[in-house]
Parts: sequence; structure tokens; C-alpha cells
Amino acid sequence: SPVPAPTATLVRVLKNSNTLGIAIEGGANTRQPLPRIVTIQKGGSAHNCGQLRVGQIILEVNGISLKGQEHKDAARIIAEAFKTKEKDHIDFLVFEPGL
Amino acid sequence: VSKNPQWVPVTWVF
Repeated sequence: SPVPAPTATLVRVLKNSNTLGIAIEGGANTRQPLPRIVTIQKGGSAHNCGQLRVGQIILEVNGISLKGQEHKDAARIIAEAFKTKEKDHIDFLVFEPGL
Repeated sequence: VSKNPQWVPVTWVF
């Protein structure tokens, strides 16, 4: 059977709780070059949106590419996207390997 | 021996 083409999905996470609640691993210069979701905290905005899943790789945050971003910078970009008052949501472009 | 370190950093974003 054909190998499923990897798909990128745009997920909008509404800021409907005071925490985002995701743990990410990886970043530039690690064996996981793009940040991958490893945990989602129950009750956080990420969990509430229902579309983010452990294992998804985050390609972009609000249109900002995470390609080449070191781990701490990728985490900072995500944290700032959640903290900013300019938007009531965060748009994640995620990629689900092998889906 | 691989260039990238084997451990992978993990951070919580609250």
C-alpha cells in the first residue's frame, strides 16, 4: 500500500485558559530538528482545542517558521505567541509524520 | 559518531 504522504495541518488554538500547556522537544542542531509535541497538559488551551496531538511536529507559529530555530528560541516564540494580547489565538502549522 | 547530541532538550510552554 502506498506510504501515506505526510500532511501539514493548520491548527488554531484559542486562548481559552490561562495556560497553553504543551511540552516540546528538539530544535535546530539536535536529532529532532523541528520541535515535536511530547506532552499536552489537560485543561490547557492546547488540550482544549482538541486538534493538537503528541507526536506532531510544529513547522510554524503564527506564520513564523521554526526551521533553523534553536530549542530555546522555538520555545520562546511559542510562549510569546501565547502571551501576546494582540491575538486571542495561536495558529500552529503542524505536521503529522506518517499520517 | 553523530554530530547532533543524542539527548534532546525538552521545555514546557505554559
